[in-house]
Amino acid sequence: DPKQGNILSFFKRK
Amino acid sequence: MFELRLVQGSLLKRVIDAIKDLVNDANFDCSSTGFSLQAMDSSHVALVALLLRSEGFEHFRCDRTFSMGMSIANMAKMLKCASNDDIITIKADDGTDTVTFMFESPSQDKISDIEMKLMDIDSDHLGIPDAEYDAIVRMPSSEFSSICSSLSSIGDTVTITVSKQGVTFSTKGDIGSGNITCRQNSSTEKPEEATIIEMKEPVCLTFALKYITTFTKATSLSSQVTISLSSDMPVVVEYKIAEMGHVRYYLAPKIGE
Repeated sequence: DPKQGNILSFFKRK
Repeated sequence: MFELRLVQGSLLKRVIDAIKDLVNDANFDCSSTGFSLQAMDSSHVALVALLLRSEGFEHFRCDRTFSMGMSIANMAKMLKCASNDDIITIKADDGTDTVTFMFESPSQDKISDIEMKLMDIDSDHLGIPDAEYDAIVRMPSSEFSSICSSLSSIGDTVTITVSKQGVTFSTKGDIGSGNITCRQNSSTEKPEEATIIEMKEPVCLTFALKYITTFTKATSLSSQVTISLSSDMPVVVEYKIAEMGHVRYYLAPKIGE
């Protein structure tokens, strides 16, 4: 099954 | 000193209803620009960004930029004390650990004063890059909500495919599979009923339906929803709030096999 991505791997902390 | 007054109090109730199932606690950022929030769900799969611009309020005063940490569930409980046609005023003073909500009935014959404790919340802001999307779909928000709800009874994920044929929402589960295609329909006399698809590149992405369904709690905020998609990027599901701002949800896709 496809794995759920994590939002932190796309948008970095400021 | 921070004070805002919103004649259409039901709007705040609907905004909080639209985020309370996704976010537990959040810092509301108060500045001269407006009242905003950025928060992730506890598993860091989705992010919600809310903006209510100061111009949209009947009165808006914010002497200095600061954040108010609030439990969204507690805020929803407090807002239950407000009727839908109440005028809502939110007040906070520098250095206090409480926020006051005042609910006034339109005829001014009932006034409720509610005080809620603020929280210290450790949260970072994420930098959301301005992106060009491969495809942008605008469609009636009620239609999108109904599609998500229908597919949820069949499967756990939704695959959104945008092609020349239109936008297809598909799912697969133990009992079978389903797909629903919406074609561009801009000829309708009512703009709120239009479906408009802007496609630069065909795109196909899979998402967890439980999150997308949570986003549709914002349906009452806007007659149209905008779904922006790019390959291997989080989807943006946006509900505009007339004259005030928006609620935007970002959801990381399911990746690989």
